[in-house]
Amino acid sequence: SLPGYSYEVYHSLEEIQNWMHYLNKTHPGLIHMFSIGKSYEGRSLFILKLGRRSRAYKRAVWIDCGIHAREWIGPAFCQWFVKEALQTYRSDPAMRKMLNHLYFYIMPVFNVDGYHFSWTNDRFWRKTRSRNSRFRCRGVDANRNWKVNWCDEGASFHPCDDTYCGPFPESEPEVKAVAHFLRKRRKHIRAYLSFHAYAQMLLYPYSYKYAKIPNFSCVESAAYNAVIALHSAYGVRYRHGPASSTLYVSSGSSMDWAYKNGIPYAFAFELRDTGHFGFLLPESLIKPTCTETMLAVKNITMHLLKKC
Amino acid sequence: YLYNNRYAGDKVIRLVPETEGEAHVLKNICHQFKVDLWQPSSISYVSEGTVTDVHIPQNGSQILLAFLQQANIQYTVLIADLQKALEKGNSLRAQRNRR
Repeated sequence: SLPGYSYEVYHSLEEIQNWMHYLNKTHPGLIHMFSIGKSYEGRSLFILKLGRRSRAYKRAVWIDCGIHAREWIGPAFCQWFVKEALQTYRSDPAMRKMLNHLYFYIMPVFNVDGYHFSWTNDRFWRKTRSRNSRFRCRGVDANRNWKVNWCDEGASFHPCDDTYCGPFPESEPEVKAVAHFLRKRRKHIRAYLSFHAYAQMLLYPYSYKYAKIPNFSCVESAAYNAVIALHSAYGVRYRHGPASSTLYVSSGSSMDWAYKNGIPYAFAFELRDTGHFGFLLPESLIKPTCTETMLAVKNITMHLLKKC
Repeated sequence: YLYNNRYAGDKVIRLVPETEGEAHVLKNICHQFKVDLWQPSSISYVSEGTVTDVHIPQNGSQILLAFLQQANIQYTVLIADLQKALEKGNSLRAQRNRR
C-alpha cells in the first residue's frame, strides 16, 4: 500500500486521490483507475476498477461511498475494501474467486465537493455543492436526485432542505456521471452497493414504495446471510429489509434507480453506529466497522456467484 | 481550533416523541430553530416513536431545551459539546501519528 498510509484514520480527499493514483501505479494487474467525469466544482470523479484483468467476459459489482459528505465512515470502508482485496487476493480463496470472476467498480468518494467541504468548512455538510442562482442555499441531496419516482415522498422541493431533490433528475453532475456509467454497463453489473451512515442497517429496494421486489426471496436471503456474517465478527446487530419499511420511504435514491435499471441486487448499507457517536464515529472504530462490513460484502458477492 | 471553533457549545440530542402531539411540537421547534437533523434525514419523517437526533447550535440550545422541558418532551444528550468531540478525535489522531 502507500507507505505509511493508515486505513484506520479518516483521510482528506487529496490523500484518498493520491492513494488511488499510487495503487493504480503499483498494481496494474488488479487495479485500473479512471475518471467518469467532473463534479460541480470541477473535481475528477475517480473510479477504481478492481479485479484480475481478463479478456473473457466478466460481470461486475459497483460500490460507491460518500454520497452524503458527512458520513466519513463510508469512504473509509471503500478504502478498506480495496486494501483487503489486494492484501488477501493470494491468500484468501474467496477473495481470489471474487477478483478472478468479477470486476469491482469502486468509487471511494462520490460527493467529492461535499466531502472536501466537510473537511474544510462544515463537518456536518450532507449535500453536493451546486449553486442555484435563484436561491441562497447550496447543494442537492445526491440520494434524492436519481430518476426514479423523483422528488416524491421523502424528498423536498425546497433548496434549503437537506433532502432537496434538485431542480430536475440527474441535475448534479456527479449523479449524471454515475448514472451514465451504470446505464452503459448495466448488463454486466450484477450488484449495486452504496455505503452510508449511520443506523446499522442493510437495505434493499424499494425505498419509494411499500411493495415487494420481484426477486425478493433471493435478495432477502442474501441480505439475511450478510447481516449474519457481519454479526459474527463483533456481535453487532444490523437490521435488514426493504428500505421503505425498515427505514423510511424516500424517492429518487440511487439504490432504487440501480434496481429499476436492471441491476438485480441493489443494497444500501447504513454503517455504524446507532447514534452514540453518529457522524463522529471515532477512528478507533474504523477497523471493527470495516472488518464486519467486509464479511457482509464478501457474503453478498459470493451469493452473486451462485445461482439463486 | 478545527473549523474555526464554530461548533463550540453545540450539542446533539436524541428525542423520541411519545405522541403525535409531541412529534408536532418537535417539528415546529426544528423549523423555528433551523436545527441540523442528523436522523432521520428529513423532519417530515418524524412521528410518534421516531428516533430523532438533532444537532442544536450553542446560541439556541438553551432556549430550545427550555422549550422542550416546557412541552415536557424527554430528551437525552448524545454529544454535549461537538467542538470538544471534534478536537478530541483530532488529538487522538495526532497521538496515533506520533506513535
